[in-house]
Amino acid sequence: RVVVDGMDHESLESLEEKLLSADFGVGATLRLVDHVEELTRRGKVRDQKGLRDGLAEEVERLLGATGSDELAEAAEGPTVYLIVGVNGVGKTTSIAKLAWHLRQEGLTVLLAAADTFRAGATEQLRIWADRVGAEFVGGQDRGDPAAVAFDAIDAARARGIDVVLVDTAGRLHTHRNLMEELQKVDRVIRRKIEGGPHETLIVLDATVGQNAVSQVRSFRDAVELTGIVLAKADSTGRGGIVVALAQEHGLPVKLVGTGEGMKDLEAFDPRAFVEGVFE
Amino acid sequence: ELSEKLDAALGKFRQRGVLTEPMVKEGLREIRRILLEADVHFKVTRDFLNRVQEQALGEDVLKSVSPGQQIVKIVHDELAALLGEERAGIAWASKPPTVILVVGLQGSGKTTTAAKLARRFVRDGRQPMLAACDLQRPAAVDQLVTLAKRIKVPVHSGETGGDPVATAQEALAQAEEQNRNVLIVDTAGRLQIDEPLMEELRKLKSALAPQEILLVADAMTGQEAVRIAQGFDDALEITGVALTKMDGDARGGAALSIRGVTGRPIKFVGTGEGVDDLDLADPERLAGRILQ
Ligand SMILES: Nc1nc2c(ncn2[C@@H]2O[C@H](COP(=O)(O)OP(=O)(O)OP(=O)(O)O)[C@@H](O)[C@H]2O)c(=O)[nH]1
Ligand SMILES: Nc1nc2c(ncn2[C@@H]2O[C@H](COP(=O)(O)OP(=O)(O)OP(=O)(O)O)[C@@H](O)[C@H]2O)c(=O)[nH]1
Ligand SMILES: [Mg+2]
Ligand SMILES: [Mg+2]
Repeated sequence: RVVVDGMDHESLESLEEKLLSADFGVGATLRLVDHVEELTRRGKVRDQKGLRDGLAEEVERLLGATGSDELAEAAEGPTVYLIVGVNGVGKTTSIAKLAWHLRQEGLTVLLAAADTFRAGATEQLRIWADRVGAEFVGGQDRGDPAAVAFDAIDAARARGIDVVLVDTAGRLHTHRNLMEELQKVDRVIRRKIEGGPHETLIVLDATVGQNAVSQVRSFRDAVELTGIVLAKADSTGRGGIVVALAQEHGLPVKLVGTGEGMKDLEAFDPRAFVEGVFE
Repeated sequence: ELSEKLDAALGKFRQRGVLTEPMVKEGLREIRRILLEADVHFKVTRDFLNRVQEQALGEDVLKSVSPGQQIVKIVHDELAALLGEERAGIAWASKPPTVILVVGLQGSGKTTTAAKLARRFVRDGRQPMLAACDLQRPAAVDQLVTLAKRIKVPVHSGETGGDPVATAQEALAQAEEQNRNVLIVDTAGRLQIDEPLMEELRKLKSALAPQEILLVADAMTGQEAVRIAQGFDDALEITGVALTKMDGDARGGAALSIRGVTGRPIKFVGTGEGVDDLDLADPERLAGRILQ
């Protein structure tokens, strides 16, 4: 092991623990520690501060080497965003927050309650639509989620609405029938709207561990993901797994949920993310 | 498979007889990676492996078993022993109703688990009642009321924006009045670092004097499982854990982290979205899943 000016086995070990405890995952942690060791060997890092800066720089680089972190818009007609993810991560609430932010920009928004399965799901989104000033389209209890997406897009076109946010039921990526159901919703949107869905965002819980890797792989097999919403970033979870996801899938974090209120949504800031890991 | 992997790693230790120190250390390095990949907390992993090392060193390698298999067996048995507990059922009250308080982070599965518990008790011939005390999340009351109707269990609810403690006290009075022998109280999800909301839970505990305080935790939780469990345990003294969404492919290292740091038993495992999808925790299966 390399020992340089206060850079020793203990510094690397404490760095490794920092990354592991922030849920970077074993693979990404080892790659990052190797990277920093290499910088030290080449004389680019001479002390603890240099070590942290070298690491911060590399993490920011990895997070930037992804698809765009902007939200795409339709060239004409309604813009449609499809929101997906496993159970309980924050899909419905994130949609409410995004709707509120779009409303602040003067856009008209329609919320499509395509979770026709879970108790109280449609009512939950209906209440949010009311609170944020968005239109609402729901479906029959246990009805076809794809039909709700279909109806919502028709309604948006008829009423000249700018953005449609499609809420879907939470689903574990290991349940094949549920992933096929999601593919059907996606297919209906693609057929109804040129270029749609303009974003397909997977919501991840900031306290998630390395299972996020399995989630993204499976969801990506089913639909074309364009970005991540990192919800519950106000928790003690750092969501470090997004670095491994950037490396493996080039998937950018586009939005960050920071609370349970409709205003609690921010754009992703890689620098703030890195600072959060080291505080 | 794990013991083959380990045998490959230990290939250079050709001697038969005793598990030597270098052999054990090499094997445990491999196991450490497996545990970390299963989301077990890095400190819990370290403490666990130190104990296993003590146990493994000097052990006689069984004639029929390879050193790799031997180490895996020691690790698996130690893990299952750690996760297990003799009396991990519900602590029934001598004078009904037994009160069960369901707590945890946002979205972990509390409302669904509360309904599953009620359903389980109905099937066991008991008379449960549900209390919808999440008066904050939109349609949370609606969600539990719908589930309660589905399983034909009476539910007492408050109004969104109301006082959860008052609602819980009303529910308790109703349960006693209606001779319900177990009351399951659903609460709003909250962060363990949210002081006012943790204080609200302490108030609920002192108003209800529950026999069980179940922490509902998501099986896919990463390293934070330690801080989350510690936070809820320090505030309330939880009595057990329900690990949800185990029908996915999360390895569930959170189970070891939570058990390791609070000493509380994993009592239940959620295995789906349906009201029947609740199993008693099986330490052998939890251990096997973590080590796969
Ligand atoms: N603290 C915090 N809580 C959040 C955040 N986003 C969502 N939540 C909470 O997490 C819980 C679950 O949120 P939902 O929006 O219902 O999650 P979901 O993915 O739609 O859940 P399902 O539809 O059941 O799969 C709710 O209690 C939300 O208030 C966040 O950024 N911070
Ligand atoms: N697949 C699966 N889904 C589950 C399980 N337990 C709960 N869920 C789902 O997880 C999501 C969240 O469950 P809830 O019961 O609403 O979670 P909660 O803890 O009450 O959420 P808050 O009240 O917002 O904190 C819902 O979609 C449930 O159907 C489980 O064991 N397996
Ligand atoms: Mg939802
Ligand atoms: Mg709930």
